Amino acid sequence: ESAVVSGITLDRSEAKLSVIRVPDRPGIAYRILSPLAEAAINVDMIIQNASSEGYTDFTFTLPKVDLPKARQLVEFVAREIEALEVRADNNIAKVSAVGTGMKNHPGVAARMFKALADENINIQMISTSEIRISCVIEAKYGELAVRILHEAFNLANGA
Amino acid sequence: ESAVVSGITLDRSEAKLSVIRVPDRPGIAYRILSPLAEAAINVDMIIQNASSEGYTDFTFTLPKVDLPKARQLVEFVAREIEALEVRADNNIAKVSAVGTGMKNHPGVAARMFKALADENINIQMISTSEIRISCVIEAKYGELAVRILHEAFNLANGA
Ligand SMILES: C[C@@H](O)[C@H](N)C(=O)O
Ligand SMILES: C[C@@H](O)[C@H](N)C(=O)O
Repeated sequence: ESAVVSGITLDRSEAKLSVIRVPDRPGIAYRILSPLAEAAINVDMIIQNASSEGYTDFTFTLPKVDLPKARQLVEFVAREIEALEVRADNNIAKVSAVGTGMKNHPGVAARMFKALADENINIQMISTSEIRISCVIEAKYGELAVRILHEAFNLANGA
Repeated sequence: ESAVVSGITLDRSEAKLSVIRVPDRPGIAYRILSPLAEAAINVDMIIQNASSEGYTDFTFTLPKVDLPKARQLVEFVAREIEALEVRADNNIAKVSAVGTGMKNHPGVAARMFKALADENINIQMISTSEIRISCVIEAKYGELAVRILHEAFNLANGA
């Protein structure tokens, strides 16, 4: 699988906002996101897993500089939709394995997760596409994660 | 934002497996995924949101044909890691807006979510990258979702 991964990227510029326990019914995702779009806040990753008992969490990452404004907007919506709370986290890094045709190489994600686990780096969030596997981890592990992933995928440092 | 979205894709070939309430500690993601990789099961989307009280859900999509085998493997791991349960869903479709530089156009996701909400289509899962916003919805809404998203983004049908 090493041939599939062409590089490792690290993004330390983002923060995370989660709206906890939102009702899983049509219109909720729009209500959370549209004030952010109107405020021209560049939302990056959006992660929402399947619901349990009619509720789920709605999380997104964004530039750290936009966190105070975004939090204010989202807290207003959270109250309106009667979500449980809004949680912000300024202490994250996003590390990604980038490549092509990841879908047909299930071993790639397994290898990435193993490399992080072997260093005891906890994976807080996971989001994937055909060309990228992204893990959100604690910010302080960012450079270490990049180094071990370069090793895990036989990439020269700087790839 | 219409210029940013170049096409809408629909994938009806996948099923979803969720491992509910897994401990949020290093090694868990690897333990769930590695048996699947060893069985050469092509896992597509992996979604894991941030944890609450030390637990989170781990979800992935895969070809429907692989669901019985994958479910068996994952149920074994779920018992080992003392997750709450494994849930399978064979009734999903993945609809995606594809484009470039989505990150710098926050209105794109908002417009997509609004279009689905206006048709009362519930968004079960969301996963995004710079070039794609994917929503998992109930399978029966697949074609309708594609049609309304073509309209929402001013794309000719077939784009
Ligand atoms: C939670 C949120 O995504 C909701 N299901 C919606 O469709 O908007
Ligand atoms: C839940 C799972 O992702 C865990 N946090 C891990 O690092 O493996």
